[in-house]
Amino acid sequence: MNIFRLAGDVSHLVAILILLMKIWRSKSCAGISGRSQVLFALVFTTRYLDLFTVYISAYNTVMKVVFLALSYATVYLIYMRFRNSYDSENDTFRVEFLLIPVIGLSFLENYAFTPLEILWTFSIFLESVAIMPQLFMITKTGEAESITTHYLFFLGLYRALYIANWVWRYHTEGFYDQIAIVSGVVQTIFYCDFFYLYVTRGEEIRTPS
Amino acid sequence: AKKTKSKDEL
Repeated sequence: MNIFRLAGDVSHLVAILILLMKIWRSKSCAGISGRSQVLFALVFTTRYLDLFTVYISAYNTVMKVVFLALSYATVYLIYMRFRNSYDSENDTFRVEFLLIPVIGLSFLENYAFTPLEILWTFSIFLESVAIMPQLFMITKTGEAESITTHYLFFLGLYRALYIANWVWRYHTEGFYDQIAIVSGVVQTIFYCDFFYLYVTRGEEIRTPS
Repeated sequence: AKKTKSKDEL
């Protein structure tokens, strides 16, 4: 554990909490892509199956359980509790275009050809593209509420901090995780355009039409 | 290239 890794995890947690609290307090999930949130729940589910097989640390276990619980709570709020406010007409990104290549890639490139390892790889690849339905929705409607942009900022920052963590670990431990690093860099690149708009235009984002 | 999976990262 180093400062970049800890800051990355905190940033990830903050992002998820911002989104959950926004939906809970406004009793609305307008402007939020339910499809992206389902993909994130799938990411956590397939990655954290090792909760049942190996014990790493109390921190590791607690964080995994928290991320799983919060991601399912978010999906529940969008599709059940506040489904009247769900903007399904603009949440139309075809997720099969993400899932099919990601499933294929996880079978081709993995650390071991076992169910758990393939699912772990699937989750890493899927995480890198899971935000695309949300970004697509913002492009389609041409706007995002400021609180939604804060969510995206912290979510992007999390993987960017993980990159710093990987650089740090490579230099201090000589350790690197090729699949996670490549996917993490790809994931962060998707946020660059958003980061630019966030910084230059301020919180509320309107895409040029 | 050496390939290792990180087990402790989230």
